[in-house]
Amino acid sequence: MTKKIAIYGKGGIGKSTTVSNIAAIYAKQGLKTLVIGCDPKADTTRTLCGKRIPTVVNTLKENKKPEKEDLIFKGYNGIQCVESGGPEPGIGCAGRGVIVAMKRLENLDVFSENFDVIIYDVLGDVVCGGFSVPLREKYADETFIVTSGEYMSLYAANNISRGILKLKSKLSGIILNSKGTSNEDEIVQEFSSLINTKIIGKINRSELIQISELDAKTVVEKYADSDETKEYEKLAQDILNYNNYSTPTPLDDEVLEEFFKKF
Amino acid sequence: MTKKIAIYGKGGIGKSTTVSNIAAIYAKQGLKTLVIGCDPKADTTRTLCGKRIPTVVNTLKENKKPEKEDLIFKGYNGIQCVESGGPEPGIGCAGRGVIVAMKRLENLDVFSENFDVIIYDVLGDVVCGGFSVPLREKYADETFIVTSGEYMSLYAANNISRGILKLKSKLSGIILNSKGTSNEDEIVQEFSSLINTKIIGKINRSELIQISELDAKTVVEKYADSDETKEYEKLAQDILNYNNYSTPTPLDDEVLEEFFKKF
Ligand SMILES: Nc1ncnc2c1ncn2[C@@H]1O[C@H](COP(=O)(O)OP(=O)(O)O)[C@@H](O)[C@H]1O
Ligand SMILES: Nc1ncnc2c1ncn2[C@@H]1O[C@H](COP(=O)(O)OP(=O)(O)O)[C@@H](O)[C@H]1O
Ligand code: SF4
Ligand SMILES: [Mg+2]
Ligand SMILES: [Mg+2]
Repeated sequence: MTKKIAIYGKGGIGKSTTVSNIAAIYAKQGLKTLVIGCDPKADTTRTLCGKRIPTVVNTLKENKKPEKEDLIFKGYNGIQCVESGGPEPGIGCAGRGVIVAMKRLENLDVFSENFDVIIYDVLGDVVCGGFSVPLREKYADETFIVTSGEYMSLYAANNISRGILKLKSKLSGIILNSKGTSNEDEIVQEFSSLINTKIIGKINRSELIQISELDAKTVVEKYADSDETKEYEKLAQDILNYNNYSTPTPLDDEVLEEFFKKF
Repeated sequence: MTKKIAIYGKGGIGKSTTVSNIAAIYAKQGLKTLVIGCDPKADTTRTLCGKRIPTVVNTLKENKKPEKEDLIFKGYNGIQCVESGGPEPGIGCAGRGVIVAMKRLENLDVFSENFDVIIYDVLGDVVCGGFSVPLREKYADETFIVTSGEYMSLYAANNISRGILKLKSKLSGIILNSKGTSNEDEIVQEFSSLINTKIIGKINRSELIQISELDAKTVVEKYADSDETKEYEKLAQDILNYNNYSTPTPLDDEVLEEFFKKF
């Protein structure tokens, strides 16, 4: 029974960092894992493969009939990695790369292989066009939103939960990727319950995570015995074992503003 | 001769804060000013009108034939304010609100009124669909990008300049909205010249700006004699007097990464 999860959140909030590190944990545990980057930044899998891999969109420019090995690249501990990529800004839909990538992987029967875990890392600044595909087309069964205690990321989380509601999908939980701002835990805790979900796990802010990234590695690979790795272990486990979800109750913009102001 | 400028930048970087404050300066100088919010967040004009105004998209749900006064609201010192709004996340294009708003204002002959300044505040996390309209359709002649020294905002700035290049539009300059990170001035200075533009002005990080926002006012209105207001005065002047622009030379993702790493 493949665990298919989509990770959404504001740009820069820490989706790729979270996705790559929990994927590394799953791979260490011997789980057959597929990571699909659905962010035009196309850098989700950089720390898993040690460098940026070719995107599906760019590969298709040169090769009209790509095989699996032209689109999927093996990374740390055999994790299979795909980057959708995106069209040039200003032209068509930024999410078009995701639509194209999903179709190609579908046609190559990638989704019928027996992966233990499939993780989608999806841009969440807008929830439209290709970026809603993982939810809309049921490529993912569960959605987690990465946020910090900052207003901007909560605004995005609220917006994403509107998309989830609209697309009749389910919200499994909030991943708190700490920025260390004031009252952060309390703010995110209360926000989560206001939108009818809960915090599934928390990752503390840590320089080690950034240092590993500069070395194009996950902290799980580079600092295997660190507290940081233990945190990702716990989060990966909690996500894997979690089989609950809810229909979110997004807040009106004014209500979200008022909520945030009282802190 | 109407000065028509578009302000782009990553979500949360400070576009609305910059736009509302320079608009307030123009209005204080007696310039007939129109501010058009092109961000689904629809809060560009909140500090100019003292509260959130109805968006064009929402107004159209109830009123199929809106007049100017249903879409344009007067704010601080007579500034005329419009919020495009956006469709529900997950449905259609997030930028659709901008397309709809522009058409409506066009049909009501708003653009043929003799404004001295028209400022577009545009989401820049993706440069597609409606969000490229201010550039594509020549609603704006000049584009400025707001950035800080943080990688995420520079990545977005670089992406936006790709959109500008693709749409055969012009980049007038970079507005440095400081986050106070290390080597910020140097990083943004060098980035600007690498993409063939320059820093048009800088706004320092200041609590006063946030305090004013909590009071739904610009710092120009609430703290008229402050250094912060003087900074916006200088920026507004420099933007108004600036009549230069360039074709940007966006960097490849890898080149941008390397550039950032050396700091
Ligand atoms: N818990 C953390 N501690 C320290 N730095 C982090 C943490 N999570 C993310 N970062 C850093 O923040 C930046 C943005 O993270 P990233 O995962 O690329 O965001 P996203 O994929 O959401 O755009 C990266 O430089 C990353 O190293
Ligand atoms: N120079 C500044 N100093 C302090 N706070 C700022 C500054 N510029 C913006 N901010 C704050 O940052 C947040 C995001 O700014 P905003 O203008 O809404 O961003 P955007 O419109 O780009 O999404 C706001 O809370 C705003 O008050
Ligand atoms: S659907 Fe979303 S990603 Fe696609 S063009 Fe519209 S705003 Fe851009
Ligand atoms: Mg990412
Ligand atoms: Mg804004």
